[in-house]
Amino acid sequence: TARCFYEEPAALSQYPRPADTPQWNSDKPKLKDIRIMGYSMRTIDYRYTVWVQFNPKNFTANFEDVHAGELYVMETDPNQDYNIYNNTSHGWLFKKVL
Amino acid sequence: DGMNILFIVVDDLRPVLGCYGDKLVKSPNIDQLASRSVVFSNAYAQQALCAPSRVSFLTGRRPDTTRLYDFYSYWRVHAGNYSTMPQYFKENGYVTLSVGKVFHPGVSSNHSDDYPYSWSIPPFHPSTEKYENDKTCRGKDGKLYANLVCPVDVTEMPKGTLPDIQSTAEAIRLLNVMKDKKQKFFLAVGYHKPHIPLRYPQEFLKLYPLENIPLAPDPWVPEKLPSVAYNPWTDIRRRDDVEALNVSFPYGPLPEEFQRQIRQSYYAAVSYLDVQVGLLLSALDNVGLSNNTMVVFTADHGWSLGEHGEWAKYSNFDVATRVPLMFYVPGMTTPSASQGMRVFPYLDPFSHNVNSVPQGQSKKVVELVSLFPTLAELAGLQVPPACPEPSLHVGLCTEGTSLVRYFSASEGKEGCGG
Repeated sequence: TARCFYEEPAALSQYPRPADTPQWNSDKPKLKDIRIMGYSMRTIDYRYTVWVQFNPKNFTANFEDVHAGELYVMETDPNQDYNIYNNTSHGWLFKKVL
Repeated sequence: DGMNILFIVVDDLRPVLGCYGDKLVKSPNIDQLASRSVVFSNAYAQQALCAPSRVSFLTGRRPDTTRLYDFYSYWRVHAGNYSTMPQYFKENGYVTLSVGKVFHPGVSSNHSDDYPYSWSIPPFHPSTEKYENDKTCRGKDGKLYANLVCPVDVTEMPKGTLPDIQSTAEAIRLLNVMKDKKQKFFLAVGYHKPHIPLRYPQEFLKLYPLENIPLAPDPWVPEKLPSVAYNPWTDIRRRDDVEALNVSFPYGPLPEEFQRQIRQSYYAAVSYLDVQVGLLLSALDNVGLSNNTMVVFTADHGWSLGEHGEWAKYSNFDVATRVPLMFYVPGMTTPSASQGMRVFPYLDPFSHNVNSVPQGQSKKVVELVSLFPTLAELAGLQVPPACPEPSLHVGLCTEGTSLVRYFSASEGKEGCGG
């Protein structure tokens, strides 16, 4: 449940992207070229990531503008191969939480 | 009166270590350190990229506060004049020393590894560091290339050595100097391998016959992976041997045989690193400092070894962000050894077969941004306060939390029905 999720310690990580599709500077975009930031929150049970619009001029992330999402349930998918963000209520729940 | 600190950070090391349960790797010396340490099995970097991760854990601030997501800004100029962990120790009476790659070199650490703020003397960089990306790999045709897969005859290398071998020698020299000075020290040693190029003494290949090297369990690009989440591993595509494979962009894949060779060389580079760590820790015994020096062992981030059709780091996948993290604290994680007894006898990966079990393990999900408050507490220094939101204007605070409370906490899911 969301309560359990919140009481578990979580690790946050992030990664920038210049665009929604892979291109030659996707791995290491310069600050001025960043348009999207992927924010990940992980616990023992989940890794939840939202890729949101990012403005490099004022360093703001717009969580209203979600480009894509990822959700992996570690118990059944430890290698994070099966993204269930779009196809279950879990995805809907985490969108609501954020 | 506070212990010394030996802070070992490894470039691009994912937890492919015996003490993390990897059955293939030969890492006896790091496993031995783990057997005397508390080991965190779920530790994560805040960004899977060298400079942003290192500036984050060295300042105790997240990338959104350091505002470093690439390599091209210095936090003190671009974001805020944040104190760093070594600077804090220096201001509390420690001699602080940097060997090898601790800060990422260049703009992001002011072309000086943040000296003199963070370090008491100019940081040491091995003289052979500058050859790291030169054409030093001998190809099948006998010519020299700048390959990704690069087992070498060390005697043929520029100056007949490799950067991490030089770093170990310098770190041991500094331990001898500090032993005589009887002054508390914070010695940070940054090892370059297994960061690419996978350039290591060729004899380590014998530990990993190619027929024993499996592909990644999931070498395909996942069906529902958003395209924005995929990293096209452009850095390794530019190495001579990979370029010659003419692999399609962005999804490849690499030929399976070559995937095995990359994985083989990554493991070989880990064992080569294990030897360097073993020599360094054995030297700690030799100078009689094992009983009053804490050792921290970690990495700046992980590395994809073909999982999800990806290589390198540059993503939010666990294989790219999960890192080894262990703390040896004499008298806390192990009983203090009697005078003269060796705590870290050197173990040869070519002959040592016993995998030692970590002394203590924590499954808690923790972050590298917590290193600063954890080491401050372990050293008996005032723990920096938690940062307010936002904290761009605050010089000394931390966005992590001290992990010392987990050192002896009973495991299990507190707060969620135990």
